[in-house]
Amino acid sequence: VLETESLQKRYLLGNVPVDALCGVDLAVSKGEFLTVLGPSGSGKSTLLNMLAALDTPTSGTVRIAGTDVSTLSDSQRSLLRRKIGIVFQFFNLIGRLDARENVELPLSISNTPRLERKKKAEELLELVGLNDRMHHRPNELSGGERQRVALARALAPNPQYLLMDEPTGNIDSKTAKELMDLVETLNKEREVTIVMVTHDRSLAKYARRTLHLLDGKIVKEVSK
Amino acid sequence: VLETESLQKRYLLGNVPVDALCGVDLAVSKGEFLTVLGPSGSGKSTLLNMLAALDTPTSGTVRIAGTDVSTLSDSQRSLLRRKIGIVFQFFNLIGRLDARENVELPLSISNTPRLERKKKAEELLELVGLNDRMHHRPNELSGGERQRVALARALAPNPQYLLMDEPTGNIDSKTAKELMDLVETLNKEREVTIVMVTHDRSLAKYARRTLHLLDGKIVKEVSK
Ligand SMILES: Nc1ncnc2c1ncn2[C@@H]1O[C@H](COP(=O)(O)OP(=O)(O)OP(=O)(O)O)[C@@H](O)[C@H]1O
Ligand SMILES: Nc1ncnc2c1ncn2[C@@H]1O[C@H](COP(=O)(O)OP(=O)(O)OP(=O)(O)O)[C@@H](O)[C@H]1O
Ligand SMILES: [Mg+2]
Ligand SMILES: [Mg+2]
Repeated sequence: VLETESLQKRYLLGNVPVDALCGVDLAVSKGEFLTVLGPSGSGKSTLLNMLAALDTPTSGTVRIAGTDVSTLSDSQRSLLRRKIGIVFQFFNLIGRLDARENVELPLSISNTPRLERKKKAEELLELVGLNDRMHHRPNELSGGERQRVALARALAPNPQYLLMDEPTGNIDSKTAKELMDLVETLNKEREVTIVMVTHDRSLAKYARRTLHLLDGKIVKEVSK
Repeated sequence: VLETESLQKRYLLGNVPVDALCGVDLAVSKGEFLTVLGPSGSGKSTLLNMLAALDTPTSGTVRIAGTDVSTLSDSQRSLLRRKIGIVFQFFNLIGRLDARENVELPLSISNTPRLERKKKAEELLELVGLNDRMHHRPNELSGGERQRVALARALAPNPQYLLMDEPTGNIDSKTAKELMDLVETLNKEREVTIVMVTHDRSLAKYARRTLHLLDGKIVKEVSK
């Protein structure tokens, strides 16, 4: 359901090229839980942005549910994105909205009625342990609380794909385990396809397959 | 050299009070390496902000090198801050400056000559492994690279105190070890006093003493 073929991404800094991805071939099947490990700067976040159709490759293809993303119009692409929940490495929460409003945002984009949106957002914030922080804005929350709001927002539209970039980087091990158990249940019960980028090797146990990225290439693959 | 007495910090959200710190007594001696652990939302970042004299307590005192911070004028306080290097949880890099300029910033505030600033910034960026990312702005760097720029910037003014909030949250274990070895050398050779907030229990081995914070109070203390 998620595929890349000879995927390359080259950034240009002034006229200096930086190759973030140098030919990545990847195939993730429906309901799979895949982990991506790799050193800082190896291209993990860049790969996630490609899989979420948020950025365009320099060359190569990205296919989501069999469709080549580069052939889609802007409106087709944003319809596709509604099926993808993404937890960014630095959250990208909206500063002037409170926690509940941030979680409601993807639902208001897809025209869910106001009361239903509100109820869904409150349920998700309770699920991640933030029932008494619903009206805090991002700068009134701790680092780990912001990360949990970002996860709740990614889950709001009941996505078929969940892409997570360091989902527990700012959270203690106990809270991290609770969140991972939640994510694992989604994977097992609702067949949500999950790609998780992490540095925390202890999280690799949740996934069936682990890819190691180095300088923009997959150098190792480990399956259980 | 760093002390707090019955330190309280209460935030007001509208008219709802949130107690982030509820009476913290702490004494850190010169050249000590102290780790602070605790669940998400327990008050760790708030405590660091108090120790860095960046925020004022609701009640209680903060003393840095024997001086009660609340008795200082603004200009005395900013002179004191030059001795303190801080690595924020989300870096607070300046978006329109590149990596080198961000690292130079504390040196330009203290009127270090331009060429000397430039050389020092380049040395530090090499030390943290970013010699080929010097002219990237924060949004042209990966998460872990930004974190390393933030560490290099905190070290630029040769601080006597180094306060670090999740210094390895976005970095792989190999890079993290290299950075921690660097920090440990500063502590042993230059007697830099270090307070490090982390969720990563494997980092506690670098410190002699570990404090556990829960709901704004110190609930446990472990010394080697
Ligand atoms: N401006 C604010 N207004 C209201 N509450 C706040 C504000 N800033 C922080 N808080 C609350 O204070 C508590 C402590 O926050 P702090 O950032 O110190 O936690 P932390 O231990 O660093 O957590 P983490 O490990 O998640 O970063 C949190 O529960 C947070 O919601
Ligand atoms: N806009 C940009 N312009 C130039 N180079 C960039 C840009 N964005 C990213 N890079 C470079 O591309 C490389 C890959 O970045 P990416 O964010 O994918 O790494 P990562 O594996 O997620 O690292 P981390 O674990 O530190 O978050 C990095 O070396 C980075 O410096
Ligand atoms: Mg990244
Ligand atoms: Mg914090």
